[in-house]
This record gives sequence, structure tokens and C-alpha cells, in this order.
Amino acid sequence: KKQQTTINEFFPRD
Amino acid sequence: MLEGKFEESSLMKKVVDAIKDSVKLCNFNCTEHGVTVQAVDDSRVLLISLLIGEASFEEYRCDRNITLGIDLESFNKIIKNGNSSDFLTLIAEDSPDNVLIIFEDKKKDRVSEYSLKLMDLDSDFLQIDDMEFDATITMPSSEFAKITRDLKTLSESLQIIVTKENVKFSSDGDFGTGNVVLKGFVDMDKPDESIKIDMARPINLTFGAKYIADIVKGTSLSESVTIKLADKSPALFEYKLPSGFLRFYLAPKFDE
Repeated sequence: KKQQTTINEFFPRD
Repeated sequence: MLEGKFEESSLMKKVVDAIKDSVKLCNFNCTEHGVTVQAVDDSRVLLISLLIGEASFEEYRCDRNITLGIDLESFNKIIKNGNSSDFLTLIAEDSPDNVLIIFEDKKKDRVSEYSLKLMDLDSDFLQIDDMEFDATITMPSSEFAKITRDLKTLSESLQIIVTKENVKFSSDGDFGTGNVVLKGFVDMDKPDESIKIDMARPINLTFGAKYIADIVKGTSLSESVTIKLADKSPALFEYKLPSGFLRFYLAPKFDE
């Protein structure tokens, strides 16, 4: 089963 | 003060249509260079980055940076009221409580004016540096939309596999499997029909099909879509505007 990642894991908050 | 006039209201209609199912509330940031939006869907899987460049407008003026906090569902109700060929003008004061939306038909015998209440929205800006991608595919946007819709009927995941020769879209579901393989080719007469595959490294990524189904709502904005992929990174799906772009960054799925 594949796990969904989120965009926050890749792009830091400015 | 912001005053932006589009030659046709259709561009804004298409932009709102393309993003309203992914995000409900977002800030439209207006600067002298144009209008930008950055927004993330509620599940934080899909990031939208929009630039409507100054040159997309027939007339554009924005003396100071202005933020318009917009409820897209409400905005859509108003924007649908204009005919696609109408001039569309957006007007806002420097610290606005509302934005004026004016439609004029080309004969100037009908002017419709609406006012939309603005909202004070928290802005949560993510830093997207220039990413390095391993593979880039440019293809007709309508073809990508059809592949997405077709394969989504089988599975909630959609796999994109890029090799030197081709790109394969694949889904594996409970009742069956499906895949569509495209090879690169050049259509000299209709360049937009061409399929271009640039690959530095092979790619095998899996995405939530429902998010890609939301992304292809941008199809009417551009004849072609560019898909940029890198291993273990969000994919970038880009629809070019006459001046600017609508970009979707989609976080991938990984094996547990």
C-alpha cells in the first residue's frame, strides 16, 4: 500500500 | 489602487474553473507585474501557483501591492454572469473590503457591475526554489485529461513511468489494470499536437488520481501541458497562459 506524502514535506514555509 | 481590464472575461473564468475544486479560499496578490496566487488544498497534497502577468490584461494598473482575499465559490458565481467575450475589469482600493467586477459587452450597450466582499485570509507561503527535474513531458492537454479520466475509473492511484523511448500512464485496480503508452513525436503542421519527452533519468512515480483529475481542470487554459518529474519529489504540471502560468505541484505517493 502506498502512502500519500504532503507538499509541506518538500517545500519549507517562507 | 488596482484596475485590471481583460479583453475577454473567458481567461478569468477558466482560471477560476481550474482551481475552485482544489482550493476554496485564496489570496490574489496584485503587484505592478500582475496577479499571483499561491494556495494549497485542504489535504496539503496539491499546491497551486498562478501568475496572471500584466500582459494578460488589456489595461493594468496597480500602484501598491494589494491582497484580495477571495472565496472562489462566491467569485465563481459572479464571474459566470459575464459572457466570455465581455471585457472584464477588476477594481479595488488600496486596502479593500471588496472588489468591483465589471463586465462590458463589446458594443458597450450593457454594463454589469458586481461587488464581491473580500476576506482576511491567513497567508501561508511555501518556498518553492527552482527544482531540478529528471524528466519533462510536453503533450496536448486534452489528451492528458482523457488519459487521467480513463485510468481514474480503475484505481485511486495513477503511476507515471518515463523511459528513454516513452511515457507510460498506468493504473492497477481491484477489477483490472490499464495503461496508456505514448511515444514522442513531432507534428509539423500542428505543433501543439506534438509529444515531447526529455529524460535525463528514468522515472517511476505514483500519484493520487483524484488530484490529477483536479489538475486537468486547467485543460481549457492551454492546448498543451508540461509535466516535470523528479524522483521522490513533487511533480509539476504547467498550463501556460498568454502571459503567465497555472502550475500545480503534486506530492507523490511512496511505498510504506
